[in-house]
Amino acid sequence: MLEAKFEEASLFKRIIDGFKDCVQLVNFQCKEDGIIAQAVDDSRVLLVSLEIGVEAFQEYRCDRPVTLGLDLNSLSKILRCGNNTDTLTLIAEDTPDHIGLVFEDNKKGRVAEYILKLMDIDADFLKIEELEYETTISLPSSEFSKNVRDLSQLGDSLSIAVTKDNIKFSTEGDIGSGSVLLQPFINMEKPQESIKLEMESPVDLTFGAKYLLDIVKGSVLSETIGIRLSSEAPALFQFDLASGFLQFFLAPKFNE
Amino acid sequence: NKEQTKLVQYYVKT
Repeated sequence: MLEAKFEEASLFKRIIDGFKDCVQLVNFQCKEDGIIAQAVDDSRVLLVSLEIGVEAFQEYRCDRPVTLGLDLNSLSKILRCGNNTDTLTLIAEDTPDHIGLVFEDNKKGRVAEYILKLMDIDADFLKIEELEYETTISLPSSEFSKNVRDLSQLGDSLSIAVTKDNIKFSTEGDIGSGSVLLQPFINMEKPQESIKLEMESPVDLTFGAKYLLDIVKGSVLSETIGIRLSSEAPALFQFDLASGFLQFFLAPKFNE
Repeated sequence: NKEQTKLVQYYVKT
């Protein structure tokens, strides 16, 4: 039996909104210590990895591991029915063919119950080794989103180059080119507005802009984004939750 | 022109 209650439905809505546009069918694995999910987009270039820790819930109970195969389009339809400030409880039996979603507005005594049929999803689980990344940066997710959205108007590839002094986003396309240079700084009063850079060796990687446009949707979850880059591996883009995270692993483009 | 790589080149299916 799974009973997972969010204090506010808005958290689960934002989590799903953060990645529903790049993957549709996702297995959510519920265990004693929380919920994890992993899915790869149809082009096999972008991998989403979600972890929601027990502390993210107001109440959490999962007697034995249960897998919920969810169609995120369908799930979103139901999530739109709940108000942001409602509590949301996910309920499933041990071998479920459906999941229950209960929205409650305790002030009004309003209870809304929905049932969503589960899917049998045959998905590979990719094993991601703990990687040695050459560079770790952290910046406001709004700054990252703006750069990706601005530059992707000009080109379908976007480069991220990091040296010890700065981070450069750039693109080139048919109508012209553009770049944004950022320097690390610490904002003591508003730490979330800081730009941090840790570098072992410089990296310069190119990514498909369309995938980065999917990744920036995770910005609804966190004011900051952590980006880890290595010349030998997919980049990791991470949004932290109060308990857990939403990660995107993106395969780079290389010269033929 | 740059070629898009795929995740399976890096990760192992389990």
